[in-house]
Amino acid sequence: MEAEVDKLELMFQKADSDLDCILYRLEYEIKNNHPDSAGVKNPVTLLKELSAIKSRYQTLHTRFKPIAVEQKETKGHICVILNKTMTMIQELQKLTDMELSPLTEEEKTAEKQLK
Amino acid sequence: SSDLEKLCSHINEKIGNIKNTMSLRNCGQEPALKTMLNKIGDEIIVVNELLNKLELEIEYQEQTSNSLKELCESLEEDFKDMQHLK
Amino acid sequence: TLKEDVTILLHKASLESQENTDFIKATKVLMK
Repeated sequence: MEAEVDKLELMFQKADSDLDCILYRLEYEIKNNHPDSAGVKNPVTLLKELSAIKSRYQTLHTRFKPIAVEQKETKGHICVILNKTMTMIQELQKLTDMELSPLTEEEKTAEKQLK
Repeated sequence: SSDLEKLCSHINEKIGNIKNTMSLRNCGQEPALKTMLNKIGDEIIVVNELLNKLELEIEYQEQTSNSLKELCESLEEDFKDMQHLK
Repeated sequence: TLKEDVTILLHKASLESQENTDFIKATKVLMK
């Protein structure tokens, strides 16, 4: 059984390297037939660049997703603390019987925006 | 069996690559295909520029995330001070 | 297509940036 498995493994390895060789020779032939001229790249180069930009997009997309989630959480947390702070200010105002200056237009706008 | 599956998809991927490259073999001859290739080349340049912008935007987003966290921490400090005051 | 996907993500990211900038500005106004 062991021998059979080894034999199979060798066959897969040979197939793998044969495929590499075929691809290499194909690319070599295409590059020879269509050398890069001014501004026009050969098809093989374009194919490689296409897969490069696809994987670059995937990487950036993967990097972006958690940032958006994290920002949403932090903004939610900030709103909770701000609300608690505003409530606390009102309580302190009652306790001290202090008269606070009313919110300015800018503060009202900001409060509305955060709501 | 999962290893075997991985092996098969690895081999299939290589065969797919070879098929794609084979289809490019006659690209240079026909003018229509040549034009198409040029267009793809131009599009790749455009998409790369968009990706550069996207990368800058994401870096800016990461900085903004840090600013939001700092803001949150300073708000929490303020709130603790007020609690203490109360 | 890939180009559209990149454009959409770029647009989404820049919208988020604008929203975050406004949010931070409003928060700082109230913190004063």
